[in-house]
Amino acid sequence: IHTRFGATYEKVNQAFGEYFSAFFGGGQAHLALTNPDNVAEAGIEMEAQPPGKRIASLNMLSGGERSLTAVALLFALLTVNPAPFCVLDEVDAALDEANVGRFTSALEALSQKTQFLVITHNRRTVEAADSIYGVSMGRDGVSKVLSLRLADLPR
Amino acid sequence: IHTRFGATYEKVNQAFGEYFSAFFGGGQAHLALTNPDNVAEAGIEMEAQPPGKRIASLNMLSGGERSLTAVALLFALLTVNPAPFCVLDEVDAALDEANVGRFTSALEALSQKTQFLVITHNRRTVEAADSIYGVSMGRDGVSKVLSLRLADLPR
Amino acid sequence: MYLKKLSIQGFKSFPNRTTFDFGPGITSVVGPNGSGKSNVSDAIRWVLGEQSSRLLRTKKSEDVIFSGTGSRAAVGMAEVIITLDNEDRWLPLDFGEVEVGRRVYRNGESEYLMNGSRVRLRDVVDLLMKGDVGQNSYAIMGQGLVDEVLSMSPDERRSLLDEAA
Amino acid sequence: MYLKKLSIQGFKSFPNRTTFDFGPGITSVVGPNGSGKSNVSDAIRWVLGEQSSRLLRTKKSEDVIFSGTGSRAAVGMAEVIITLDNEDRWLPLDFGEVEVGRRVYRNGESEYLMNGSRVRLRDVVDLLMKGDVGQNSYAIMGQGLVDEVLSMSPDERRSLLDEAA
Ligand SMILES: Nc1ncnc2c1ncn2[C@@H]1O[C@H](COP(=O)(O)OP(=O)(O)OP(=O)(O)O)[C@@H](O)[C@H]1O
Ligand SMILES: Nc1ncnc2c1ncn2[C@@H]1O[C@H](COP(=O)(O)OP(=O)(O)OP(=O)(O)O)[C@@H](O)[C@H]1O
Ligand SMILES: [Mg+2]
Ligand SMILES: [Mg+2]
Repeated sequence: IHTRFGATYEKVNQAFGEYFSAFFGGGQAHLALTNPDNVAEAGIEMEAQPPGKRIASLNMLSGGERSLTAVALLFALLTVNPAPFCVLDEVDAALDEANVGRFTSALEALSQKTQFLVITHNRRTVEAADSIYGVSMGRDGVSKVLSLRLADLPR
Repeated sequence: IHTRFGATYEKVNQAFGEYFSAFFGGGQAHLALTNPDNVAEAGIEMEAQPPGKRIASLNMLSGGERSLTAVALLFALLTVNPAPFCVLDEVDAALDEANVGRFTSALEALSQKTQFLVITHNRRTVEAADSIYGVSMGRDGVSKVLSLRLADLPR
Repeated sequence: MYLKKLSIQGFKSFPNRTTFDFGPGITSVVGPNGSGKSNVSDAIRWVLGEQSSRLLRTKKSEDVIFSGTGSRAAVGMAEVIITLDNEDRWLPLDFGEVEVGRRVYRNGESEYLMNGSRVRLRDVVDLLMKGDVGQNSYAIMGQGLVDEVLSMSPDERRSLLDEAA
Repeated sequence: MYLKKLSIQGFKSFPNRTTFDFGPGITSVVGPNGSGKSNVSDAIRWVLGEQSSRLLRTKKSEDVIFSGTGSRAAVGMAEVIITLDNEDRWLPLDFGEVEVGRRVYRNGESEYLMNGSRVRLRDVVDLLMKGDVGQNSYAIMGQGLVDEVLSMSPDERRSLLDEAA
């Protein structure tokens, strides 16, 4: 696959597998071309196998496993082709404590190259941030914004 | 609306409005028949107005507001026609701290008549339970189950 | 009436017979991502007669059978049995307990059981409907589906209310 | 390059001009349900040229304009302006800062701005594409949409990868 797309595809596939096994503590995930003979037109399949399991199709994954697999692909794309900034709106909603930890440490590493705006209700995710904005809604239905420090947040 | 459906509809509509304004601290919500002249065939519309806001359609509600509105309708149905048991799978995922509190106090009141099985990652929701089951997955991909007490859970 | 006991064997991530004993109040189920919590809710939905692959997260009916893992072979049958406390005679049967069971084999064949003897799906659904324990009712809220009622068409919402009538 | 400043006025729940100053690292946005956090993410998506009503949670293009509340009248225009730090000349323009703006009026008419002067949508999209800041790229993940990539068709996934190439 000697095209520009081909080179990107190989790198993203590699990084996707690495993020996946870092998040799941093993297992493997990869992309596949629907038609390897015609790279220019082929679509992209996705496969994911958490460690110790035998997943027949992506719809057997749990809610949290699906979020984590999707984030692994997103972070792979950002690694191969860093976008200047990235907005994440409650991508951690389905994750348990341990997976939020894995998500935030990967986020911190990526934030060297990409700026992140992370909307969350999760205190652990907020703790990984360099700065915090609080949004509140008055009885008048108008949003107000305030720059916060971690100490300002409810326990 | 003198039919059995009609009587239920009126009661559910009433209870829906009450749960909604208890959850949102005001505002109002109600159901509407698509064709009041033909009750037997009519569909059901839903309207919700959080306090101080003017919502043109349900898709203007936020993620958490949508969950809370849906739970208000579910609890209204359970109030009018208590099902013997009810299973809730992470219905609190999008809710903030304060709304989780409102959800669990309504749950506790309803649990006098209906048994609940509540799957959650939210410690506050677990604290409202009478008993707790922990599910874990071994490296062999097999689920194991353990009866727990609140003190067993990670902080 | 309440759900007194749930026994799962060979269903999804539960190859070993696993039982839950429930009390009448609120029972919470916790655990890490992918541990099998939603599979428990699927088991309850399934034993009550659920046929929808979308709601069961499967493609074929035998996908609910434990399909094996790295270190454990697949099994040939899934079985879920619920024991309902019927002291209050909520269900019109003269038993203090009612057991409802469902099995499926690799060849796709299903069996339904009531108090140990084979019945048809119709018998299970008819009985449960009398007690408002239908499998497609509002009483089982799947993961990520809580706000589905807001995106339903007016006619779909109507069928929710019809059940409550 | 990074997003240095965001100014929102008349867009969704922000009738008053509201500005955010961002640093290059991780900024977290917190707040109660319904307070306006996702509206901030919608504002960024919108100013970058987003046209999809599904992703903007609207029906018509003017639905993004503050529609009034119990105690506050509706306004006639929505405006969002982002200031991008371009010290590293990531965007092929000889400015240390690049301002991109978008306005929409009640009559549905849209305006796009770059460093204060009116341009066409095409100009904005072309410029941003050069810096991999497209509005339909993977870089903005909406609420509840994180696992959408798992349910996409292979061709849809392909277009995600094409953007990264
Ligand atoms: N037929 C099957 N055979 C074996 N394992 C299965 C089968 N069906 C599903 N599983 C396993 O069940 C797991 C998903 O379980 P489940 O959806 O119950 O997780 P969960 O505890 O709800 O997690 P979350 O908190 O992320 O929602 C998958 O990882 C999958 O491996
Ligand atoms: N055009 C508009 N005019 C006025 N208010 C609007 C408009 N569009 C949306 N809103 C308001 O914005 C609110 C939703 O905001 P948003 O979706 O950003 O909440 P959120 O902070 O993300 O909450 P959650 O934590 O529940 O996801 C709605 O309650 C609605 O009233
Ligand atoms: Mg689950
Ligand atoms: Mg939101």
